[in-house]
Amino acid sequence: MARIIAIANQKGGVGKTTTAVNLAASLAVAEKRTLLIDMDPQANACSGLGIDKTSIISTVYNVLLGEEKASEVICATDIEWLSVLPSNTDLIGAEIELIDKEGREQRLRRIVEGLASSYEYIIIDCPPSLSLLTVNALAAADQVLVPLQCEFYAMEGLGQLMQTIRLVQQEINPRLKIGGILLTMFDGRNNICNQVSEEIRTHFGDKVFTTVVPRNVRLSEAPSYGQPALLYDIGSRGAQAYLGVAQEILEGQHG
Amino acid sequence: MARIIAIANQKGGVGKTTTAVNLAASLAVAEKRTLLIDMDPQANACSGLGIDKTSIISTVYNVLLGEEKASEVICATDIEWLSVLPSNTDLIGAEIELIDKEGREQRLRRIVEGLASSYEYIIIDCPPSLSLLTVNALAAADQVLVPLQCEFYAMEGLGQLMQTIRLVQQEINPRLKIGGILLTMFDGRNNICNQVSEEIRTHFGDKVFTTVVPRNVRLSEAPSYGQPALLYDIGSRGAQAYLGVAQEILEGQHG
Ligand SMILES: Nc1ncnc2c1ncn2[C@@H]1O[C@H](COP(=O)(O)OP(=O)(O)OP(=O)(O)O)[C@@H](O)[C@H]1O
Ligand SMILES: Nc1ncnc2c1ncn2[C@@H]1O[C@H](COP(=O)(O)OP(=O)(O)OP(=O)(O)O)[C@@H](O)[C@H]1O
Ligand SMILES: [Mg+2]
Ligand SMILES: [Mg+2]
Repeated sequence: MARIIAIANQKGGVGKTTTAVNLAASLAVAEKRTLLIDMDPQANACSGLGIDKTSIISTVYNVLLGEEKASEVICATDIEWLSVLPSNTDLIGAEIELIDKEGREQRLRRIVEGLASSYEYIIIDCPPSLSLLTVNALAAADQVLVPLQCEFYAMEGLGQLMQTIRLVQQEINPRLKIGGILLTMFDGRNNICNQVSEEIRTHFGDKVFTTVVPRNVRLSEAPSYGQPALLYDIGSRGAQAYLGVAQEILEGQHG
Repeated sequence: MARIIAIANQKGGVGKTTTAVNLAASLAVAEKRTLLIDMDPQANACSGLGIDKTSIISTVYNVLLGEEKASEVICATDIEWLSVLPSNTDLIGAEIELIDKEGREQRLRRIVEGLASSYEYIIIDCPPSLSLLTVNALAAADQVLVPLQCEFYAMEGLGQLMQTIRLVQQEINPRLKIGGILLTMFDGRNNICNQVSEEIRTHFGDKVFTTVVPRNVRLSEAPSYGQPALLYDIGSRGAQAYLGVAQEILEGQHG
């Protein structure tokens, strides 16, 4: 059965998509059948994996509304063991269209249950909000991986995120665990980074990934070539960090 | 009458709040009566200006639902000519609660019309999405200032943002103009930054602010002291850049 990991944080620009894309690619090169679900209308995860958005006809939006089967919509990537359930801006409409539908929070969960036997890992990239799309991802997941930028505004939002996770655990998905907090865009020369890192490790203990993702320009260049960092520049500190994150997950240290 | 500027971009973490806080502070020190409206449930603009969130009872949420008057909810800041209409996480609920209300997109506009005679500038910080809260801000504004991080994913979203602005201009607010595109977190040593900057200037011409905001650690440190950069470290490149942005707006070069 697949392990289902939601990559969530309502704070914008903290590295959710970069983590989803590079973690999924790292698991795939370890020959684990992996599916990346893009639940963000920006569809950055699709372009980060080189999917031509103009060639996409149906997306997770059509699957959520019951118009298409997920298996018909899933597309391949340049990496053998990695597939993507794509999104596009239609997904903006899903929030409003699902408002008065039965079980609106559990739609993705039912879809994922139907896919779980075909994959070993399912990674879900979330948009920067705590709205219905993110709640759907948390309802479908076994664990949530929280990318955390070591900055003041990003720290501020952590309490709210934890509260939302607790609410989902109580009301919708009791098996949801906090898989881990991943420090991203880390720059050791920056005071705030070191302060935040200390505070987080004190508060969350071994829930914090040992691997820290450094600020590394290769991670921001790779998407413009439609590649994860391990294809763009395997020797870069960014690519190596995400291989380390995948290793920690494969060894069962998290979640 | 006040000039109303929405700071919008659905891409997360591009410097919307940093721009809203530091621009509003720069206008206030030029002795322009300025109001900052925080339309983001994360309420980062409030903490960036040192507002104690635990002491806030009513927010823009209560004003949007018609429960409170804006003038009763607006609070002072450490800067004489700067006030804030605060937000908090209640605002997450506004999206759903306003769905079936009359004129749901124009609620903020009506509130702002009632305030316009008391201020010279009204700055609206938006959340990282194109949902009802951002549409309300675009409906209320005379111009939209788009902070743009010079990175691939941020560039990808620009087309969608321009489309949404055009839609709002056609359907809801014909007077809305694109006030300008502001390059943020700029690092001249980074290839992508230079490529993006060239592309944007070719495409948008003099709509692009002459001032470019560099990546500057003082901008990310200042919020942890509840201060805009010009109070935290007036000599920093970050504080100086935002004084330059304010200057361009005061001289009428934008919008
Ligand atoms: N470790 C890193 N080093 C350098 N750049 C990074 C790193 N991680 C992410 N980036 C870049 O920072 C920007 C923000 O990252 P990303 O888009 O992955 O965040 P996000 O949380 O998915 O954003 P959103 O909230 O909009 O979904 C992107 O341009 C990305 O390329
Ligand atoms: N020019 C800059 N140099 C260095 N750090 C910056 C700069 N501008 C913003 N930051 C930092 O980058 C992070 C993202 O900026 P900010 O929160 O203002 O973006 P945002 O677009 O408002 O994010 P969101 O989409 O979550 O609302 C913050 O931690 C901020 O302190
Ligand atoms: Mg993303
Ligand atoms: Mg913000």
